[in-house]
Amino acid sequence: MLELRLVQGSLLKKVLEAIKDLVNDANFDCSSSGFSLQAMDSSHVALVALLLRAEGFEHYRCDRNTSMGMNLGNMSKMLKCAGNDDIITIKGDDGSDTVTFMFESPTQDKIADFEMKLMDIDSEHLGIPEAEYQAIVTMPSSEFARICKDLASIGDTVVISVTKEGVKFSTRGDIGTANIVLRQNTTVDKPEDATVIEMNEPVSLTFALRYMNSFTKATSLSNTVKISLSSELPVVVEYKIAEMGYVRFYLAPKIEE
Amino acid sequence: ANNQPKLSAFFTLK
Repeated sequence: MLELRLVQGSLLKKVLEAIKDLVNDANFDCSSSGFSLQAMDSSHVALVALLLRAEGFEHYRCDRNTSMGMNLGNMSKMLKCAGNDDIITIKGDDGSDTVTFMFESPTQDKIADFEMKLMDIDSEHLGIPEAEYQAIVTMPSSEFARICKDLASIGDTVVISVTKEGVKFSTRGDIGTANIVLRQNTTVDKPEDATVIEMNEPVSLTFALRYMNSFTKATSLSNTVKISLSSELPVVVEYKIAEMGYVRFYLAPKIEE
Repeated sequence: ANNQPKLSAFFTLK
């Protein structure tokens, strides 16, 4: 028996919009600690890791560890039927091949049940160890989205370089080149507008912009994004979900030809 | 695009 009641149902709607284009099918894992997911894109180049902690739900009941295979496109279709202010409850029974999403309007005058078929998914779980990163950049998520979108109109890849001067996003394509440098800026009115660069040593890595742009679909989940860089490791692009957890995207760097 | 490694080059399967 599983029953997870999320008052801020819009969070789940946003999570699905953030990940459904990157991953088609995924197993949602439910345990006493929370509701989570780890899945790779079909080419196994990028990975999404989601955590919604149990404490973030108004009511959280998960009698035993459960894995529910869902088609994210279908799940998104169902969640789009929930209002932005709706309370969403995820319900499942042991051994059942369906999951139910219940949507309640804030005034409780409309209650909807959507039952979705589950699927068997052979997913490969990767062990992701804690790592030291050479540089961690925290910046407004909207600025990161803007940069990725702008650069994708010029080139296919972005070189992200962190030095003590700042963080540089560069691309080149048939029509020319582009460089965008952000300097650390903590003298802002609102903390979420700050750009903070923590650098242990300079680092420069190349990534496919197609994936970076896909990650920015999570922009509405958080005002800030944290980009952790290390040579020898996939980049981590993390959007914190207030009070609840995170969506993290991992992307393997391209090797210079 | 053969200069794009997969994640399995960095992380091990559990």
